[in-house]
Amino acid sequence: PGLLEPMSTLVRVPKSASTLGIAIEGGANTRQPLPRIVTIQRGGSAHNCRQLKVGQVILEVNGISLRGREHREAACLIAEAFKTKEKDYIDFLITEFN
Amino acid sequence: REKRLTLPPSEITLL
Repeated sequence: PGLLEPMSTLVRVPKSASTLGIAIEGGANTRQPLPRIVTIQRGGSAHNCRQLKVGQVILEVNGISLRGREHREAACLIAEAFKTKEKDYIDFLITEFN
Repeated sequence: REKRLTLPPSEITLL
């Protein structure tokens, strides 16, 4: 269903560094209902993949929708996705629009 | 719009 989001893009981030290297803000019941990327750290996996940008909103992580999830829950899902050894990448469904 | 303004800001988490 996430793929039906207008103007959304699937970005696969290989785990190329020991950190993911993004900061997010937002989550359900805040002014920013879906997590938005506010920082990309140089040298992190996200920076290395060159496709994630500050300001993008994350709709899904490995096919799991972040809609309705509070900030901490969304952050945990992303942290778990980075930590798991099942995959050597994370798929983000992102949109440029809030 | 009113409701939106009353929603709190989010914390920021580095991942």
